[in-house]
Amino acid sequence: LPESFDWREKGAVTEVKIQGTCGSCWAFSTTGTIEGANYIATGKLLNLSEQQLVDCDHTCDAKDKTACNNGCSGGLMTNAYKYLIDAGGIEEEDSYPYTGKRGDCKFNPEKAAVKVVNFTNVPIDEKQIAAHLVHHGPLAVGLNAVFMQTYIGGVSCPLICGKRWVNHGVLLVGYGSKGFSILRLGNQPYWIIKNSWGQRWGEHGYYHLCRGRGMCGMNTMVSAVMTQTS
Amino acid sequence: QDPEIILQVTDNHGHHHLLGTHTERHFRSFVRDYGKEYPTREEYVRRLGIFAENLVRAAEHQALDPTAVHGITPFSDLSAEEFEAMYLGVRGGGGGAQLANGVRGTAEEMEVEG
Repeated sequence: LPESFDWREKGAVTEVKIQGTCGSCWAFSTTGTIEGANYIATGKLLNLSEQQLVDCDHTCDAKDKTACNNGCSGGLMTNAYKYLIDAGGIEEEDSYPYTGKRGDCKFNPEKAAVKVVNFTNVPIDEKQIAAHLVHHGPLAVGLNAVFMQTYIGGVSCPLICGKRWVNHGVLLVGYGSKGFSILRLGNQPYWIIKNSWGQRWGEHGYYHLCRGRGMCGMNTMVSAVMTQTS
Repeated sequence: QDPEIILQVTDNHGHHHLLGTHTERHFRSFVRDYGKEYPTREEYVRRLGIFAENLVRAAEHQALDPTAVHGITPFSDLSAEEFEAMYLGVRGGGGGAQLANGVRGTAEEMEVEG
């Protein structure tokens, strides 16, 4: 594994998006990992539609029937992959733009830009997560966002952060070996996490979370997709 | 009961003591920087109170998370409950177990040594 790695430098990550006052982080996490997988497969970075997922995806988990995708009220990335496999693909942002509100489903299969053929969870070991990130592209991640409301920058490494209360979907795009610490309490390895709250939040829209401790449950809900190339 | 009488059931009045304080000056900067608009004076005062609480919360987070910087963000006028309802959206993540939705378990482990 390289000491540090960043898919942004390789052109696999779209610009930071804004979900607005809508609990659709799961949709942004989903599109992020598909955008990355498609880039690795085709060399083209496409900006994909979250609104399609918000409007059209009502999939529930196969085991937990109460864990259903429900537009701005929340969802799960693994449900969204299942929906996209069944629906026949996902449109681009331009053809199905984001509004931040749930509306009628307007998905047109003929406009699908990327098709999802499979997905998987990634082992909770953070070295494994790093290996899958490097080999398969940006990964969808769920974490406990309790410290993110007040986060401005630096490497977040809280002394206490619940690992079992995962409530926010984000995108893992890379990692670094020595994170900048404004209080100079020591450099530490960190994950580079793309968020969907705009560039005015955090490190230009990104969250730096310390690596190797399962911090805030970031290792418990990690997934990757495989896309179809024509 | 007289339907014309509307009773105040929230604690907005408790935040009036913040008006004219250093905290309100911070809040005004926040409102200007992030283009916030509140429809009524009461709502302004209510948001000011939440903002003050979030300053305390940011200080607590800073103490618990010293290698990061915590402070005023675009969400500083939202309570923790409002923030969770408006900006978070993963459901069913409380168990810590990975939901697979039909796929077979977890990806194979890769060689990571060396």
